[in-house]
Amino acid sequence: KTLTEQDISEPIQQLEVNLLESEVAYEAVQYIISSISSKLVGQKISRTEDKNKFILNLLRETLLNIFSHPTQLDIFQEIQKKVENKIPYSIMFLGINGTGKTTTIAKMSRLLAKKGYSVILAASDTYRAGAIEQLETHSQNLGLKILKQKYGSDPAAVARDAKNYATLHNYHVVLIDTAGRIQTSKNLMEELAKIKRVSAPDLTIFVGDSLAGNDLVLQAREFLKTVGFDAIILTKMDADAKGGASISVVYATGKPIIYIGTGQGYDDIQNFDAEWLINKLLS
Amino acid sequence: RVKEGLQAAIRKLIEKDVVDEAAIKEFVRDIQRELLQADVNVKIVFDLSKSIESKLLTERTKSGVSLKERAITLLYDEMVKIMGNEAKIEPPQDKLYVILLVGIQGSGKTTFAAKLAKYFTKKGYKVGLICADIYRPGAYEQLKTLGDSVSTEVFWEKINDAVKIANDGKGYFVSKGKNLIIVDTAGRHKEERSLLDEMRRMEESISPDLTLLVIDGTIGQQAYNQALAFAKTTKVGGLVVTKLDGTAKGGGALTAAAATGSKILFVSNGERVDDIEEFSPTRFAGRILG
Ligand SMILES: Nc1nc2c(ncn2[C@@H]2O[C@H](COP(=O)(O)OP(=O)(O)OP(=O)(O)O)[C@@H](O)[C@H]2O)c(=O)[nH]1
Ligand SMILES: Nc1nc2c(ncn2[C@@H]2O[C@H](COP(=O)(O)OP(=O)(O)OP(=O)(O)O)[C@@H](O)[C@H]2O)c(=O)[nH]1
Ligand SMILES: [Mg+2]
Ligand SMILES: [Mg+2]
Repeated sequence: KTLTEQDISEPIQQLEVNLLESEVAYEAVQYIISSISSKLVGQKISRTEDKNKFILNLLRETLLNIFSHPTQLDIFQEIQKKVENKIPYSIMFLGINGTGKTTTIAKMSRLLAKKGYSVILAASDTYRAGAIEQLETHSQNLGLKILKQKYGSDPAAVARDAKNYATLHNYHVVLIDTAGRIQTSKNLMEELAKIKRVSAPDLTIFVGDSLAGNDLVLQAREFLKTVGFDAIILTKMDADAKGGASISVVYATGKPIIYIGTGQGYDDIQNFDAEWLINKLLS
Repeated sequence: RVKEGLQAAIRKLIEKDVVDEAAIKEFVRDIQRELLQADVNVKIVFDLSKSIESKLLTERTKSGVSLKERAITLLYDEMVKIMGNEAKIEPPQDKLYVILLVGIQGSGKTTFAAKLAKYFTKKGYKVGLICADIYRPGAYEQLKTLGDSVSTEVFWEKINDAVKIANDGKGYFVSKGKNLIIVDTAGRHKEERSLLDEMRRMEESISPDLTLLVIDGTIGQQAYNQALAFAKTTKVGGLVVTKLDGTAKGGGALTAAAATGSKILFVSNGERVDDIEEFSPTRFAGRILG
């Protein structure tokens, strides 16, 4: 038979609810269901074919398209290229308050150390209470060099000094921590853009909270537009996040998710696997 | 942008020549969209909108203006039912009052502890802060720095027992004549069994007069299940919603209120220790709906 709007209206409504409950942002849900609906109406399915199964396959295809849209990034390949030229590779981390930037930096340095790279930390959050002590404790736990100045000093200067130090002393990777900030604060976003201009990192990573709702899309878009970033890390997936946030943020920015945070320990970071996420969502 | 949402929906409704069933259903669908985009829990959105729809359908013979007022009143009343009216905590000044702060990682507990300390100091209470977070690197330094900025003493011990720290801190501050103690704890979520257990033991041991669940204003659909886990483990007596200086509408906090059966007491709208407000239901509803 040929599918009509009426045939699909109930399963599509149910799909909308399921996607929303799986934590996909409202705007991304509308995009997904309208893309599926337009492919469904007028579609011929055999009498025996289950229309729900047909819809599920279309959904899987639509989600895969969202995730395969960004150019994939092999971070270790990029690092290796610079390391071979004896130039340090620098990575800057940004995002709103409390998403897990500082903790993620600690996890990344563990990953890098396991691959044999030397890492230096730049304490460019010179603002928040306890920020420098927090990163310093991580550096002590992990046996890493940290570059820091006193609170209130210029974050861009700390980042630039860390890069210079890395070059002088042959460190492979510089990880730059920045203070969390709400993306609607013009001054703080300008400060961040300046830190990026001055330190010129090879890679900028947006760190988002997988528990965040529709706001994640607003955050990501504004950081992308005002400062720019190349990749995304979503944290706190161990809180039993359904993972819908990953769809929202990739749909909204076209940037790849490279890792997910799965806990508070140094090893609680995993490669992001779109197939795994889609299976999780559809289960 | 949300301001357009509800106002546009209402305008659409009353500008119709005939407010028939279809017009009401369209209005309800518009409301659902606003609430979903504000991160209110899906089931709550559908329950709330069904209730409004049935009431409006039986009253649609009203004139345009009164229908508009009716729609707004219904919506507001449904939300107040969930988040509560204004409610202030007014602890006695002549005996000890202990407030326990709990919540998910990064929600803003430590920062809020200092804000609350300043809030109560201004009201004449003698406040003490306890750092009972034994996990997060720099947790004590963070609370100590914040405590210094609001001239409030911070108690801490370099031991591996959060419950003992809280108890020792309580004893210490009692001996110092404090009448209001705020206990900051480590972030935790519903899957971390041993941390939930620590929180339960902490509450049993120090018997706080009030346990506040600190909710990140940006939280999405997970708000319900996470808040429920906290409410099952401790007696959540109130909520704090943070980071409302951003673009988050805070629907997750509304959801958490429904899940815990408790009221929103405070709003945090900035990083500074002065960025704290007593909860205002009109302002909060306005934020969600416009
Ligand atoms: N469960 C869990 N907790 C996490 C994860 N990543 C970070 N956290 C916790 O989240 C809290 C905040 O982490 P931070 O690293 O301080 O976050 P931040 O983005 O640097 O915060 P600001 O610098 O204040 O903006 C800490 O308690 C971390 O342990 C994760 O993947 N899972
Ligand atoms: N913009 C903004 N930032 C806030 C607000 N409340 C807290 N923060 C920031 O959010 C981040 C996390 O705050 P914390 O107080 O460390 O959160 P926490 O709940 O104690 O975190 P854990 O102890 O790791 O669970 C910090 O950067 C705070 O400055 C707020 O209302 N607005
Ligand atoms: Mg940080
Ligand atoms: Mg804390």
